[in-house]
Amino acid sequence: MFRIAKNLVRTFEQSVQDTLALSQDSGSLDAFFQSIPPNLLSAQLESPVDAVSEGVKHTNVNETLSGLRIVWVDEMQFQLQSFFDYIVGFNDDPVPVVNNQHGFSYPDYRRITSIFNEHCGRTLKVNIWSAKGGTFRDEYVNVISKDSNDLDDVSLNHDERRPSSGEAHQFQALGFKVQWTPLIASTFTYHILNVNIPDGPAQLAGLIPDEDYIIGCQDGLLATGGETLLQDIVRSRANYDLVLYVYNKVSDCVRPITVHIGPDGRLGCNVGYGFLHRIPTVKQRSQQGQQQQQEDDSVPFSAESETAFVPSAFTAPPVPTKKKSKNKKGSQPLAMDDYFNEGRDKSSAAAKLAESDVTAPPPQKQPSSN
Amino acid sequence: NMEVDRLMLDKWRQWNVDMTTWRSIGSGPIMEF
Repeated sequence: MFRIAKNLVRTFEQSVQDTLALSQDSGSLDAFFQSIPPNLLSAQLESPVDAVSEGVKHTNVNETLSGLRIVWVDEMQFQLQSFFDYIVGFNDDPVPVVNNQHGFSYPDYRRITSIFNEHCGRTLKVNIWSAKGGTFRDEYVNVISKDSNDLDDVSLNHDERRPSSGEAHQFQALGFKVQWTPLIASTFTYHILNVNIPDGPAQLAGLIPDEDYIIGCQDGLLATGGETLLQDIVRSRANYDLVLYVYNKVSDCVRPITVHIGPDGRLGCNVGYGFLHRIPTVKQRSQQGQQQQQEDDSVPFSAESETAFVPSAFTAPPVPTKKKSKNKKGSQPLAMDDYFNEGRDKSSAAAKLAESDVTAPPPQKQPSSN
Repeated sequence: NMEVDRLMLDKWRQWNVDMTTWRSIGSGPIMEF
C-alpha cells in the first residue's frame, strides 16, 4: 500500500518535473503562453534575436516574449485589468514591432496609434492574454473620434515629459496605460500556503492561506521575481512597514495591505513560488452571485438598512426565554441562521466592520481636476 | 474572522492596481491611450 502511494507521488513529481523542464526548454513555449494564437507571436518568435551578436544568444523565448502590459486602467475601462492583462494583438494581427540594432523587439507606437486612428468611429478588436491562468480573450474597444475643439485642447496642454508616439491621437482617451513587458513577469507571484506565526505580520494583515497571492510590493520591489526575493525584501524591511499587493483567487480582487515587519524580519507565513503556484483561472461566479453582488453594490452603507428587510410583525415576536439561552450558547441554531442570512443583507455586518480596525475599503474616486 | 475578510474583499472588487510608479522589468515608456 505504502509502495503504491510512493509510486504515485513519484509519478506526479516526474510529471511536474517534465512540465517544468518543458517550460524551460528553449525551443518550446511555456504552457502558460500556449493559449495565444501562434500568428500573434510570430513577429517576436521570428525576430533576429537568435542570430545575434555580442556573443550572447537569447535562446529562451519564454523570457523574451512580451506584450503591452496594462499598467493602469481608468474607472470606465473595466474590461481590462491592470497587472494581469497584456495586449498581444489588434484585430487578430500581432502588435506591430520594430527591431533595434541588437535585434530586440520594441512596439511600434506610431503604428499602434495609427491603428486606433484608423478605427475612429468604429470598434477595434483587441487581443488580450491574461496572467490569470494564462488565458486568451478578445475585447472590443469603441474608438470615438475627437472633435476639432478637443484636438486644439491637446495641442495646448501638451506635456513635454510625456513620451510621445510621434503621431497625434485623433480619438478620445481610451482610459488605459501600457508598457512593453515580458509575459513571464506576471508569473512572479508568491502563493500563501499557511500562516505559521500566531499574531505575526501575515496573520494581523489578514492573509488567507491558499486563496491569497502576493503579486507585488511597494515601489515594484518584486518586479524582477525570484524564489527568494520576497524573503530578502521582508528581511531588509525589519522594524519597518511594507506595502504588499495581494490577489485573492476566490473573490478575484487585489487589495493592498500594510504589514509591520518585526525585528526578526519574518512575514509569518509559508509561500509557494513557481509553476505550480501561478495565479489560476478565475472561476465563473454564478449568476445568482453576480446578481447578489449588484444588489450589494447598490445598497448604501447605512445602519438604516439593518431593519429595512425585517417586517414589522417580526420586530417583537413572543420569544420564549429558552430560545435566548440557546443563542447564547452560539452553537448550531446560530450557525444555521448565519447560513441562511449569508449574502442577504450584509450592511449590518459591514457597519460593524467599519467600526473595527480592519483594512478600510478603497477611497472614493475624486473628480479629476483636468 | 473569515466572514469579515469576505466582506472586506468584496469592497476591493473594483479596485485596480496602478503600476505607473512602480519599478518594472518592462522596457520603454509607459504609453497612454
